[in-house]
Amino acid sequence: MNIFRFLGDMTHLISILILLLKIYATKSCSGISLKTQELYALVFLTRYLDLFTDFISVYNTVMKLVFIASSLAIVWCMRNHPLVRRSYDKQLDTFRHYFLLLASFLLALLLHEKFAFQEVLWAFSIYLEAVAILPQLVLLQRSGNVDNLTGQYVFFLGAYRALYIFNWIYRYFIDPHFTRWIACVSGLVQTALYADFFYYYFISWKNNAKLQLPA
Amino acid sequence: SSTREVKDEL
Repeated sequence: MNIFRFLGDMTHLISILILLLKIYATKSCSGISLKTQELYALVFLTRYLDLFTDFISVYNTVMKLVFIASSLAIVWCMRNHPLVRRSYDKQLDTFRHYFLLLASFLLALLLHEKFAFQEVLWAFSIYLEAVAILPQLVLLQRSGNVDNLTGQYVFFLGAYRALYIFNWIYRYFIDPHFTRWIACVSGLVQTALYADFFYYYFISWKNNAKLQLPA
Repeated sequence: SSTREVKDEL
């Protein structure tokens, strides 16, 4: 495992910890899209079916279990916790996420490494992860003001994607057998979706001002 | 396993 991959995993973990901290400390999920969180839970559940079939390393297994458990806990809190659910911006979280599910599934049926149950679901999880941030970005855009922890959450999530691209570039040169086109192309699309957010994040950071997205 | 390629990334 190279340094980019490891830092990518760590920023991914940090983003989830920031989200859990926000929900736990403020008992609020305002600014967070339940639809994006549900899509991520589905991404992890469909991709990590290999927990039952392949053992890669203790690190790999633990991280997978942490991602599954934390995403389910976040969805549960946003739906069921008496205080947290009241702060959910339901009227702003209107992105038609079923279209993302359908499109990802159809694409997975067409484009996969092998036509097998686990492989098709793996491709589905890759396509779905690439677009799962969209409801979250739309919600932020609609609310305009982004609170500090929500801004950090999306920033670290974007950093994770960017670091995975460096990881693939590194692997491409080091490991001549590394050709994972489905993951790499989807990853590029996914990272591109953050470009706009990153732009405004750095402007607010440079000016030492609150993060605001244009309407 | 031998039937599918192991995917080592998360």
